[in-house]
Amino acid sequence: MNIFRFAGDMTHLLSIIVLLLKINATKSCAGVSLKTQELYLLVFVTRYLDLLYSYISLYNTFMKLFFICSSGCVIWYIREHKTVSQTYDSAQDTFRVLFLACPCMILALTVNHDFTVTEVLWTFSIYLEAVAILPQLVLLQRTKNVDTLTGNYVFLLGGYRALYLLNWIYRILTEPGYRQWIVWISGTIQTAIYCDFFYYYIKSWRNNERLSLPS
Amino acid sequence: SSIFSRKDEL
Repeated sequence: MNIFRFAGDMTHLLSIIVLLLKINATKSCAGVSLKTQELYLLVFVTRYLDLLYSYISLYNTFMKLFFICSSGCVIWYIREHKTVSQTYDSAQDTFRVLFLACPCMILALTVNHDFTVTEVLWTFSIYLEAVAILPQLVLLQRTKNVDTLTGNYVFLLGGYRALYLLNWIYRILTEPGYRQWIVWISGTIQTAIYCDFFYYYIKSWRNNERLSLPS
Repeated sequence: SSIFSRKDEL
């Protein structure tokens, strides 16, 4: 474990807490894409299957359980909560997630470390996480005025990925033989997708104006 | 790389 990875995990944890706080405090999920949240739950469930058969550390196990439970909780809020579900804009959140999930599964079946069920599902989760934010970014472009907490949520998610890039550079420099091409390439693409958002987020922050992504 | 380092990231 290194400081970059720990900071990345904490930023990821914070992003989910910010999202839950926003939904719970405002009793609204306006601007939040249910599709992205469902994709994240799928990412966590397919990636953390090793919870069933291997133990790495208390930290590792706790964080995996937190990510699965918290994303399930966000989905419950958006789908079931009597007040919050009224504020979900399904007419705007129309990204065809199958166009993301199917290519990721096909790629996972062809490009993987090992052709076993858990390894293919793990690889699928790596590819899927790279594109899971797209429905959320598309929704932000459509809903003109993005509320601050939702903007912060996406910014923290991007920050967690950027910290993971630093973590990989650090591990390459300090751990001879450490190679994770699938994770590195997929994670770099994922972080690149945030660059556009980072630009508009920082611009709106410096001009002290509402965040709005050009459609 | 050992199985440990492969899957120790979240």
